[in-house]
Amino acid sequence: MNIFRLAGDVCHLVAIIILLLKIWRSRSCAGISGKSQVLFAIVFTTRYLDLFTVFISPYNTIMKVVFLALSYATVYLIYMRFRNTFNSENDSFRLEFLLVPVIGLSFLENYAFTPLEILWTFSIFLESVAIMPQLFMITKTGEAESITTHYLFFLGLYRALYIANWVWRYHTEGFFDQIAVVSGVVQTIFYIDFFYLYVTKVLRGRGKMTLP
Amino acid sequence: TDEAANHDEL
Repeated sequence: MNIFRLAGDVCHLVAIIILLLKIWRSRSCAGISGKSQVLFAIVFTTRYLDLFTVFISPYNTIMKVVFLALSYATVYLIYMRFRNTFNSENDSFRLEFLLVPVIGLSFLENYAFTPLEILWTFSIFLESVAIMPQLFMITKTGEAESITTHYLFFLGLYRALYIANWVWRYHTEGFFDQIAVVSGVVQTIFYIDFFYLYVTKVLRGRGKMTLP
Repeated sequence: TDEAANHDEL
């Protein structure tokens, strides 16, 4: 464990909590893409199947349980509790455009052709594109509440910190997880234009982020 | 490859 990975996990946790609290306190999921949240729940489910078979550390196990619980709680709030505030017509990204290539690629490119390994690879590839429906919804509605942009900021920052973690682990222990690194770089690239808007619009404007 | 052995990252 190193400071970059720990900071990354904390950012990830903060992002998930920001979103969950926003939905719970505003009792509304307007402007939130339910599809992205479903994809994140699938990412955690397919990645943490080794929760009961592989024990890494108490931290690892606890964080996996927390991420699973919070992501399913978020999906529950969106599709069950506050479903009347869910504007599905704005959440129109075609998930098959993401799932088909990700499933295909995870069968082609993986470390071992075993169910657990293919599912792990699937979750890595899926995570890199899971935010697309949310970013698509923001471009479609042309705006995002500032709390949603804070959520996206921490979510994007988490994987950027993981890249620093991979650089650190490569130089200190020769560790290099090619699938995770390539996918993590792609994922972070998707956030770059958002980061630019976040810094120029939200942090200065202190208001809603309206796309040009 | 050893990465496949144990994915120790979240």
